[in-house]
Amino acid sequence: PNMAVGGAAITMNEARITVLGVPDVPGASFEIFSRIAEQNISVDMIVQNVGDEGHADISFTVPRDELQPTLDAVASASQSLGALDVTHDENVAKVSAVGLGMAQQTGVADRMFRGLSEAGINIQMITTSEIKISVLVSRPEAQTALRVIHEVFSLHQEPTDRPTF
Amino acid sequence: PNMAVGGAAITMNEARITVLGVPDVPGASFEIFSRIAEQNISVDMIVQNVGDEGHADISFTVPRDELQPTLDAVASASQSLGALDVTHDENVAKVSAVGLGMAQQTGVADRMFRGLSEAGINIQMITTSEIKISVLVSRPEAQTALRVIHEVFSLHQEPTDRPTF
Ligand SMILES: C[C@@H](O)[C@H](N)C(=O)O
Ligand SMILES: C[C@@H](O)[C@H](N)C(=O)O
Repeated sequence: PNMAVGGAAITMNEARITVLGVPDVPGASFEIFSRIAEQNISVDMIVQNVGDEGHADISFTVPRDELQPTLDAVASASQSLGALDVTHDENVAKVSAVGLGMAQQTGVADRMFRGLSEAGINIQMITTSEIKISVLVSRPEAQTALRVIHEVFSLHQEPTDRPTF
Repeated sequence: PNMAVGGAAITMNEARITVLGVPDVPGASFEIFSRIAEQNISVDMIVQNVGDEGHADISFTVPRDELQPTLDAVASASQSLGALDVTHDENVAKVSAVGLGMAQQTGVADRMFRGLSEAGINIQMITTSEIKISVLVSRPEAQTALRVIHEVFSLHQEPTDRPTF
């Protein structure tokens, strides 16, 4: 099926937190996110890839100005889980291609990643849904990444003139 | 802000592919997804966590019956990238909580992960958008995971009776 990317979005002031080496067992994610929920911290992206040898890394983003309370909340979770480490980066931004019918995302990912590749922008994290592909990039590159998405999906054009992918 | 989970979704017959140890440089994601796009393979989830020492793991899911052509496409990408390895699992399913206004997802993640934890279901991958939290679980656990989501978000009730989180 065809899909149409209808827009692009940017969240400029994110911070990324990663809990490394989380035991890959039921309840571990809950331990982390219950502590965060207790502090009423607003989480944006959550990314976890498959575990390796019984451990997984869980990353998530929060508004940059919520980094410190997040690190405090995560520190206690990490300790009680026996996770390996907690890292963070406050120089990141989320950029997204937003679709109208992106149930098949392959063409969108291909085109979006080509554009970012040609602009020399490194993709730090990827997360997707049927209507959205989001990448985390460094903040200095975020505006360029947004411009790239506008260009590769012809978003400055009228919707009827836009190609579908 | 409050948010409402309006529904749950399940994609029962997924297969997960992971390219391990991808060089964490611009163009690497494009190399993988261009090969997949060339084969017209429909990709569902794409998950990448932050890299470590110059390498990152990229996972994605496809319909289970597209696994073999996907492995063929990825094999050549992996080789040209000098990635470490390619792994896969065809015994997985995607289960999601779908929201109406989930711009702040913390309460949803907390509640969803609590339910899965109490049911003893292991979360293999996590990906999110403003309107959705999706987890990859083993296929035998998928129906239970779906039931859990219905229960923790009271999805059998009329919308006006549902709590918001
Ligand atoms: C790693 C973490 O997601 C774990 N598998 C859990 O289910 O909580
Ligand atoms: C790992 C991969 O995402 C790489 N960082 C890229 O930009 O393509």
